[in-house]
Amino acid sequence: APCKARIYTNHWAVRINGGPEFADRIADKYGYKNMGQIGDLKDHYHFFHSRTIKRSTLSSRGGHSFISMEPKVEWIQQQVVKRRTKR
Amino acid sequence: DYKVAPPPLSSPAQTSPAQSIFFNDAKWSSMWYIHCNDDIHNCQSDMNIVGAWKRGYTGKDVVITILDDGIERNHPDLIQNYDNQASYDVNGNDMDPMPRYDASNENKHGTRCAGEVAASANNSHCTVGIAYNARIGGVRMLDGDVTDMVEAKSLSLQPQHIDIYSASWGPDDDGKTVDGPASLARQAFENGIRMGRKGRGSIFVWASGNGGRSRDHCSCDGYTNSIYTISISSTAESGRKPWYLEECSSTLTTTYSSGENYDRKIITTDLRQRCTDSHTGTSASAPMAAGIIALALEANPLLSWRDVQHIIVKTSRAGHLNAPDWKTNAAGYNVSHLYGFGLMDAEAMVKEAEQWKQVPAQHICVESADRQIRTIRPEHVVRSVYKATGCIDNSNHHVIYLEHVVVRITITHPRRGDLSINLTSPSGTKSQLLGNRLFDHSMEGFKNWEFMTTHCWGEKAAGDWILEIHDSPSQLRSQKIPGKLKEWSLVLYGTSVHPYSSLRSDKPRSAEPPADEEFTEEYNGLCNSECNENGCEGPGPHQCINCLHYFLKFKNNTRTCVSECPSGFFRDDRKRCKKCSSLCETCVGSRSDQCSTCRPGFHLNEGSNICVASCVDGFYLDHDSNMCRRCNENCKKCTTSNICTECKPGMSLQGNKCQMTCDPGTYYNGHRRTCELCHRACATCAGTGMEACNKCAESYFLEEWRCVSTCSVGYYMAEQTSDNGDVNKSCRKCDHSCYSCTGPGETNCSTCVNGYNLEAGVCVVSTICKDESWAEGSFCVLVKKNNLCQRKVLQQLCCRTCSLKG
Repeated sequence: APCKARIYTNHWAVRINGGPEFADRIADKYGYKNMGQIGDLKDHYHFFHSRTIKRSTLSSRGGHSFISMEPKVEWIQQQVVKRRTKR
Repeated sequence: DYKVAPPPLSSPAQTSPAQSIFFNDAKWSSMWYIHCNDDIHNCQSDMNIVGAWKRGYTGKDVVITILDDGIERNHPDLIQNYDNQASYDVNGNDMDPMPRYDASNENKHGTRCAGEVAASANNSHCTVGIAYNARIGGVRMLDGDVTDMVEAKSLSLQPQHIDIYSASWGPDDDGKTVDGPASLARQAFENGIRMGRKGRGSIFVWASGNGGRSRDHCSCDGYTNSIYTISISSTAESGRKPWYLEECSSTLTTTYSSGENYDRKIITTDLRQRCTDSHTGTSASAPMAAGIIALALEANPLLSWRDVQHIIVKTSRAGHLNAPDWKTNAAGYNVSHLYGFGLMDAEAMVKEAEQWKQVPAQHICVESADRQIRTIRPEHVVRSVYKATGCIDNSNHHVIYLEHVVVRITITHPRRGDLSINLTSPSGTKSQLLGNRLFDHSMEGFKNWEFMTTHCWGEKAAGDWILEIHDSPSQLRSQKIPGKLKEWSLVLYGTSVHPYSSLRSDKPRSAEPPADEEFTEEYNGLCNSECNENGCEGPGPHQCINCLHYFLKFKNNTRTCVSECPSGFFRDDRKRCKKCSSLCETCVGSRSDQCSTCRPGFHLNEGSNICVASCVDGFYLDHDSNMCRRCNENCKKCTTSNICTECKPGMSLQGNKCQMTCDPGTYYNGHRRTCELCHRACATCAGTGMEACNKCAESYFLEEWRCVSTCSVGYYMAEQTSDNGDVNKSCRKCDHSCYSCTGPGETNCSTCVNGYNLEAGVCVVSTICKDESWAEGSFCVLVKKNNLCQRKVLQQLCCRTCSLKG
């Protein structure tokens, strides 16, 4: 049977008010790499952290987690692998 | 048929409608779902794609992207239409969506989907796409970890450039998963419909679930369940339900795809520059639908995402699609859980698109939540009624005419698959929001899950909505702990003005994004008396929002409210006036055997309730009731209920009745229904006893009405010779003056009554008269003339006259 546990990745979606340059600074501060805006979603950025577990059944905790305390970080979500099937 | 050169890219098709189109693509003649309208292929319903082509629409200037495992952009049949700007590799984070090749060719899916949409025409290669002049791109996003972010990136790629996003994937169709888009993907949907295509809204086309064999239900897929996606179902060539198909109320429309192993499949481009005729499943239907929508967008680029859905609802047809639950909703649309509104019709869509007026702005009415906790007991039904107003108090959210209906439900339950949920609209349309799922043993229930139905499209929003939750415990359920309905609420999407009403003001088309205006025009005058409390849009009975009594629908899809159904119509349980059979004047149903009265010149047949021009054998016309009523038993023809004129075989007409024909010497006993023996004195008879003889037996003679062996006293044996020489003997009454006699007349007496003496065969009075009586004279003459001398008193009174001979 396929694994039903949530599988967390080392990618985050972050909503930061302040533009791309500010997002870059925030990403650097906490060890992330800003991969750019998520599609057409304004103020939403793709952050990647190379020093966290690539795939884990536990959500990632560490110094990088304090990014959520930043005042301009409105929302953050560690990405979870979803099972998607071609029909 | 003759070959016609394909239309050049920049101009519409040159062919006239009478000419058939021919392309030199290798598999062109095998594309059975395209060639429906010729005489060779025995096709029952056509998607009319060639019809749209002949009108000049081939998808030019429309951009479609396939969200999948990549696209082979250098495939000979795709290279001409490939659009780099409509493509991206999310998995590899670069611009090139070429698929990853391996021994199993597992990443062929996207290339197959792309070919259906926009494979080039008349290039000798493989197939022809539905929109063979459209621009086609691909997003490689399934060949890696699919996360919320990956989906959002894909769904929001170049929204001002890409018109249509086609997706043929989703959560597991294992019959036990409940999953859908997370926050980023949902945001991508909302951004897309709000701002994509320069404000007209991106078109998201989604393949419905493939989990038919797992008894899955596509309402548990949040992608197909979304109002922003057009959920596409599949049908086999025969019109039968494919084995993989799921059913749910969120499906909007259907295209052809594969069916059983012996059914034909879809032809398209394959990986490694090949061609395949084995593309299957709902995966094949979504790109086909995307191609058809592309044709409509070419016909009218200003169509909004909701206009496209309206056009699909209006033009899709049930055709020969086989489903047990086809129904007509109150707006007159045929809809089913397997196929939505039916098979797509490309030509009808482009025709509608050409003259389409944009629908009014969408209103969203979030009705109050019902938070009363209800226990869901095993093998019981929980029923909850909510009286929706359609947000009548808020003009910005007022919904009168429905589009999508969403129900948010929170349920706790020990076994989720045992639940089924139905929703009934105020107009009586029942949607199955959830069916039982045999393999879903989850204890998680539903947490504010949004179920969606399209089945109420066009209906009125206000009124009683009924939610029913059934708990059907499966044998696999160990605990019979009851579940609980914690909360449910309605979200009604639609408009406050009729979407196709001529009352709406016409706005000239513009290339600029339309402002978010409302076309609200309300009528404040008196409503017709046939309108109910929901009001009206004008003074006429055809402008009521809901009828007080019944409504009559016309062929042009308009309707009017009436107090009673007119002659020739009957009222059904939904207050509709429906047509009787043509010969009925009044009826209880539409069949020919459901007449109550007949049109002039016809008569109602008793028992069968059909109207006939003349009564058949066995029936007579009752003029008072104008009915053909049954003759009596055994009667073949009759004029009234008890006058028979012709009997059935084996019966004989006796008077006005038919009775069984019996042998001579027997008679028909009506009580015992058998032939019984006559009295021995009778040769033939009509009943029991010697009194019922019709003809006497041998050695018996007819005396008055009976047969006797010897003549009674007062009777003599008379002989009569018939015309054929037969001698008939019978007993006849003696003369009144004789007591007994040997022959007729007063001179053949053999004995006399008391007071008379026999003298030479004549009976004379034996009394010696005394003094002449005062009565002698005319009085006594009368006494003698009337044979009253036998009476003693008169004999004494008229002694002399009675003594005289003569």
